[in-house]
Amino acid sequence: KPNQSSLMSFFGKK
Amino acid sequence: MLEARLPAASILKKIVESIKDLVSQANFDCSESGISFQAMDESNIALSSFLLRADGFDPYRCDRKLSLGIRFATLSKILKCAGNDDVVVIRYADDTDILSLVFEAPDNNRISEFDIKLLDISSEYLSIPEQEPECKVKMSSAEFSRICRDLITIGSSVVIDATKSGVKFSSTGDDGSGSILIKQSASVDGDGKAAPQTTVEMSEPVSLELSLKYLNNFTKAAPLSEYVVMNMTNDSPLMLQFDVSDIGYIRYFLAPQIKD
Repeated sequence: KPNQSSLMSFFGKK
Repeated sequence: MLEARLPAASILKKIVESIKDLVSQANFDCSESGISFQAMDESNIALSSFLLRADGFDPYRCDRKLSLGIRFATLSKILKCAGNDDVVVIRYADDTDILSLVFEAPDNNRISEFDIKLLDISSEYLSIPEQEPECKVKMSSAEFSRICRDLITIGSSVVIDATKSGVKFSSTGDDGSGSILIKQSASVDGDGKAAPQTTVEMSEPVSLELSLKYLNNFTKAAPLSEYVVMNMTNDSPLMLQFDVSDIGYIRYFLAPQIKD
């Protein structure tokens, strides 16, 4: 089964 | 201070209904240019955001940047007290912890006023890279809602495959599988009015696997707009946009499911 990724691994904090 | 008069309460009601199950509380950021919002869900999988431009209000006054912390369950309950056609006036006086909402009935014989206690919320903003998506799909929001609703009866995730000919939504579960193909179309209905159509613009075919639970949550914004736009890039979050008439938009970002 694929793993759910987190948005934090794509978007940086401002 | 803030004073913003929105011609129809239905817009605000629909916006709050389409966010309240994803985010429990967040700041409304108000500035001269309008009211915006950005917040992730607790598990950092989905981000919801909206923008309502100042020119969508009449009048709109905001003389300095404000962050107004709102609990959505409270706002949702209060907005249920407004008629769809009521005018809504949103008011905030500087250095208070109260947001006032005034609902004016169309015949002007009923004016209700509610005050909400504001929260002090420290929010974390994400910088979303501005890149051209590899694929951009525009389709009927009602059709998109129906697909998400149908496929969650089969499985917990959907694979969206976009090619030049159309978009295929597939789901597999323990008891079987299903798929729905939406072809690129430009149709005209019986009245000669352009019917909702599906368009696909792409530089690359894209395949993304996404949680149907979240997508079904996002479809609560479908009553706001006839169309949904999906921006997709391989191995990147999906961006869904529902326009809020011509005054703004709601956007959702959803992190993909990735094979090891």
